Amino acid sequence: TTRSWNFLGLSPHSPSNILPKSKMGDGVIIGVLDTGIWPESESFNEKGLGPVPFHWKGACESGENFNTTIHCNKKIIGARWFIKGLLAEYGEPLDTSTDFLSPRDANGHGTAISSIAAGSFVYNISYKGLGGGTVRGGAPNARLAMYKVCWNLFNGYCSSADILKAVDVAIHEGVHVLSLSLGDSVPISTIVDDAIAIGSYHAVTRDIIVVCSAGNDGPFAQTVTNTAPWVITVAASTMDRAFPTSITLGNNITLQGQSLFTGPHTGFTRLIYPKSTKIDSTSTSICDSLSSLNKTMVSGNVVLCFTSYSEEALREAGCVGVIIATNPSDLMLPSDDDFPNIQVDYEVGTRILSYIRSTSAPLVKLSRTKTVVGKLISAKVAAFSSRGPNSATPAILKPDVAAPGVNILAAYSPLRSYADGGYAVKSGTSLSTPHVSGIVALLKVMHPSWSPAAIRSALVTTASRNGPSCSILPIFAEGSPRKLANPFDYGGGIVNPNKAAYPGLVYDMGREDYINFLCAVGYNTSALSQIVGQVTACSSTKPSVLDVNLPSITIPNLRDNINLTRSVTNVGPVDSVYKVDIDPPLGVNVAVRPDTLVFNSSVKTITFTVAVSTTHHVNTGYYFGSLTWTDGKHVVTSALSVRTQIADYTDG
Amino acid sequence: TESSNVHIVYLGETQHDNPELVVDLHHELLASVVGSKELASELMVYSYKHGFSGFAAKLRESQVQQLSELPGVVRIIPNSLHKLE
Repeated sequence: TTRSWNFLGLSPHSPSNILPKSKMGDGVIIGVLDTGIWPESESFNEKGLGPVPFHWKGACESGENFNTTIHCNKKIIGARWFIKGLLAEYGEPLDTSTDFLSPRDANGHGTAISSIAAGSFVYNISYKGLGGGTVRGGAPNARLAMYKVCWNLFNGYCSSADILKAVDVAIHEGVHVLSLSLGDSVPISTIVDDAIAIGSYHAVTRDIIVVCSAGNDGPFAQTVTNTAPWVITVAASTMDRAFPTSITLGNNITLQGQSLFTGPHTGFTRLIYPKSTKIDSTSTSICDSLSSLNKTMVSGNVVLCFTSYSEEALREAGCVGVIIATNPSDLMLPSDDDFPNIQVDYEVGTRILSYIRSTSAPLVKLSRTKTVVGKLISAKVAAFSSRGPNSATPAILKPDVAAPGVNILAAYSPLRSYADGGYAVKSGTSLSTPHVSGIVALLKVMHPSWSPAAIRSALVTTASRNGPSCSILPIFAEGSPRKLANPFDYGGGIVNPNKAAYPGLVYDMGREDYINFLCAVGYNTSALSQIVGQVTACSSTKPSVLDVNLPSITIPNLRDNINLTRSVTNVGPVDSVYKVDIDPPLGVNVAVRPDTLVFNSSVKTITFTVAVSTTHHVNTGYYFGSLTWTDGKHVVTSALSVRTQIADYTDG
Repeated sequence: TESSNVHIVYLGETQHDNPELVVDLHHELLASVVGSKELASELMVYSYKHGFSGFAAKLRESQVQQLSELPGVVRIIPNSLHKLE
């Protein structure tokens, strides 16, 4: 976070952004469902915070190495732990020696998430000199309630029974925002079988905003998780910061890789491309296993590996560093000071290999990683970030938005060897999610009456699809190959908090919209009445998922002409006139009626119709466009994603 | 011989403002299938009683089937693991 908030336009030094107007989230309570919290971290100091919000009904629970009176304060106002579901399923005694039976975080994940969403200002933090600056949360004055539902058993898992209990308690205790950096495995559950979807439905109908991670199964399509239309699903992007690491070859050519190598440079060292000593059909790379490596050859040298490597095997074989040529992953592991691991792409890897083969004694020098920030570095969607379309309900666009989630420096459990003074660099949609949770807290202060759907709409319709401000260049999505990003990569785009605070129009939703959605996905009257808590019937004409009032339009199977509806509510100046601007997907006709929306003191919400037809005569993949309303000042953009399906089969 | 696993029995919106009444309802519902309130208490893992109504309990497949046929039960879903992202 030493850079991410500046990247998002929320630098505390700029008076024009929403930080002052939102009182930095003061009064808002963010509930985090995660691995617990390390309360001694400076990120959770209570300096400058006023009394705990009066409506708060929560509490801290003492437990192993966690004392309520010592460890909770005006920042951490709630801390509970839930493990009964995990224990009941996997039996007692479970080996709990790797965690604390309390809200204390042994894993570090929950501490990071909490500090990104609502951590206090902590100055002069870096990771061993890299990425230095001020660490803080998006809403530094917001309060935190930790619900520990994930445990450092099996390397960090959480049972849905425990998650649901935490959501139930959090609703009761009075959180405003729930932040869940957790995901399902692919194939994902449908909404009716998804505990997070069920719990979050009841939270959202009580005006609690639920923010969830999209998952780390990208760049493959249909991998996005947490797809309920009432939650905000967050993809991960990079930001305007890079960690280049110089690789100087013996012929004095210097190439650049990426790393978090903080040790001294290696000096010129022998560079080896190892050959396997035997055929191993199970290995993807020679560098994967010690048995594949010729120890005599690689000992004392830097090795070049392709595709993958095992640091343990290389260290045991006596290597002093590794250059790994691989597909872009955006996942960099911190290097130990004495063992640099530098990532390069295949192009650079091939150049290095060519050098090795061109000389009898190849040499290389690996230099300490540098931190580079600024407009020369453009953000892109991270390779690992899970992609749409939504495999559970394709007409519901997921993810909703993207936020920084690559190489985020945040508070961590000091028990982790890679944490430097209680701070570590991590990547994942887990890290992008609390960025949005923090922003949501700011918006909640500025617009306390906005519904969760209105806040989501504001985030989605104002998100950036171009590079840094002033740039008209579209954002790329990392993958194989790198490509222009589309709504399945980043939803509306990379979140833009300063614009989201003044969206002009919002696509609002309430209980009735959710009921229509539940009818559309097949709930019957009896089940629906139970869910809603009163006798409720679906209309005789089955509602269409296409009409769910989302700030996006996704049509997964366009054959005949389709008319769908949306409603927009004016949250800008009372007397406003908006005109439509349509950028249709290739080969798709889109017409909007009316094409002008006139708002005044008596007209706050207007419904419009979107007529969509295709000119394609064959099944196609998705084509993308946009539908934008503008009054000359506000620009309210919805993504259009349309797949033509003429023949009655799916071809992906 | 039938093994039991944790299941989440989802009952929708809470029907009472008093959480204790909601908990009693959960025990009664489970007891109606497992045979006694004592056994229901033993099998109960959680009562969800504030934001929505439901419970998590260790159940055999036959009990899941019986419960799913009772009025008021919206859905029964098996407990599953979620991962950190």
